[in-house]
Amino acid sequence: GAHAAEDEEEDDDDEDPENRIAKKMLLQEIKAGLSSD
Amino acid sequence: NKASMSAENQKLFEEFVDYCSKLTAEHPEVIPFLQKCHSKANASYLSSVEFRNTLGRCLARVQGKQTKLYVYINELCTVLKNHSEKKKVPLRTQP
Repeated sequence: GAHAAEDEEEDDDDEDPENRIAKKMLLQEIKAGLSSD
Repeated sequence: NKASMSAENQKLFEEFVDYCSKLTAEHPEVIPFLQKCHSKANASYLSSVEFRNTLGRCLARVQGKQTKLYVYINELCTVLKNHSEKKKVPLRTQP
C-alpha cells in the first residue's frame, strides 16, 4: 500500500463525482439546519 | 384548475419521495429534509405548472440515472427553498 490513505474522504471511488458533491452539500446543509434548530 | 394541479403535484412529489426513499437508506435524514423543504414552500408554487415540470423532470431523470440520485434531490430542495414562504430577505443598510 504505497498510496494508502491517499484520499481518505473519498470512500467510494465508483461514485459519480457530481453526485458525490451534491450529496456532500445536502448533508452539510442538513447538519447546519439541525445545529441551528 | 389550481386544485387538480395541486393534487397532481402532490402525487408526483410522493412518487419522487417514495422512489428516493428506497435509495437513500444510507442517509435517512435526506428524505425528511426534502419533505421539510416541500412543507415550507409557498402554496401557489406547489400548485404551479412550473413545479409539475420540475418534479416530472427530476423524477424521470432519477429513474433513468440512479447514479445522480443526490443531484436531483439537491436540485429539488434548492427549487423548493427558492420558493419558500419564509424566503430570506437580504439585509439593507439604512442611509
